[in-house]
Amino acid sequence: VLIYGNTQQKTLEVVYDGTRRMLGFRTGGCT
Amino acid sequence: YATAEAESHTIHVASLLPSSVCTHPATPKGLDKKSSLQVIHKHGPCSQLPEEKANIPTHAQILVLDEVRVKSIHSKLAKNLGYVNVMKKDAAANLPAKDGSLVGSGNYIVTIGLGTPKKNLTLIFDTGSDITWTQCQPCLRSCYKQQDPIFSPSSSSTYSNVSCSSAACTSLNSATGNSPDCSSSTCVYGIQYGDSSFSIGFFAKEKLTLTSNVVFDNFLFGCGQNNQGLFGGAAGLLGLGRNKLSLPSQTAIKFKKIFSYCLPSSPSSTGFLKFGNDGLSKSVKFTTLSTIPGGESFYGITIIAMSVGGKKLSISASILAAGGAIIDSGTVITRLPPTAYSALRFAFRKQMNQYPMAKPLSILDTCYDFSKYSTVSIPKISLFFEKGVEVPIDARGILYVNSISQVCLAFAGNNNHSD
Repeated sequence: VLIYGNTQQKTLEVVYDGTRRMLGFRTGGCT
Repeated sequence: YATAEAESHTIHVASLLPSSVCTHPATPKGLDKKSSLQVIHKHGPCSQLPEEKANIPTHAQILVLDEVRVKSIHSKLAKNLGYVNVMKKDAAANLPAKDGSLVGSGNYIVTIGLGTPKKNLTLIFDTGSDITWTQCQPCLRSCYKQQDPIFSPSSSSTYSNVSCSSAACTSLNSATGNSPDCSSSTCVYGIQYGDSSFSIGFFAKEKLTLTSNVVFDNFLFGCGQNNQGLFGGAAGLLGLGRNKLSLPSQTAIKFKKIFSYCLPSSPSSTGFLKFGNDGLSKSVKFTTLSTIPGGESFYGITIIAMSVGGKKLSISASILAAGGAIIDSGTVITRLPPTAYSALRFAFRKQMNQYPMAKPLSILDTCYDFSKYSTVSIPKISLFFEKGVEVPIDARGILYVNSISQVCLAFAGNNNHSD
């Protein structure tokens, strides 16, 4: 598998929605 | 740190080195802080784990551990799909054939409360595994040194063991990859990680306090009596996977399996782990989660394209999708199919050809010596997901810095197209 690791996730807000089976991203999520 | 230009980031080289001082905490926008925890890099100045500070691994060691975790993921998927030949190959690389889960060396930690009265425990934050466990007194067999006092069930008024005949005990099969055992009618869990680290103990229920206002009774967790391996000073693991024993599943009635996090830009700053959808920004762009056959606990995603310096790489979507894809908080470096990585590396090197290269760093083969520069310009990299979602990688996520004279492209290739 391709694995999207944590270095590339830095500063993004990563949203897991297990009920809707969706994954969200927002840049600048830590500020 | 960086000023964004059209297709590249301009970076002050001095800012590549991490600060030795912990900066102020991050907060999610519009946050209802009632359901939010701080996320901290295990080896940075914000971490309170003294054992870790005294034994901070080198970057090369971190990357070796990362490779073990990735091989463990591939091995687990191959085993579940019945790819015997692949398993033999991995066994030859000194991986245990019986890998119930992943290596427990994730880099980020959070603090939760357990028991009555509440005891704070610092746990490794892991979206790639399911059960939450902590070391427990009386440590019948073995406990490693941890920062927090070891949890004592006998001092808690809300602790209870799970019986062997319960459905929760049976569920351990899928959550850990191992059949539960039974001791005096008490369910015994065992979880082994890809690097041979493991935890064995009583499966139990306890009051879980995420924040002062968010408390769950009867949270199922592992009360470890025999714990050995690379967990550093953390008290255990927080399992954020998709199995029904994971934290998001057990708290689904309140949070509807919704959680979000932000990993900090450097070890000297903090991020957050937040449960529920209160305060979620409307600017979040959503793609579809999928399930990887044989790896149902993982969060599957579909990456359809990549760009470097604003230009899409000529990689077919079928190559990127060949083995599927997952997102994992415990893997450090993104692994791409070999063809995709070659294309990324070619484009990146081409746009970086004015800088002298440096020797490789473990699995990272594209490194540069920036010691003669005060600023450098690096191409922007974006990932494109299903549903038209473009995710630009932050400048801090493009480079992995060992030293100013060895700054590397923070991507690597898988060994096989089918991985």
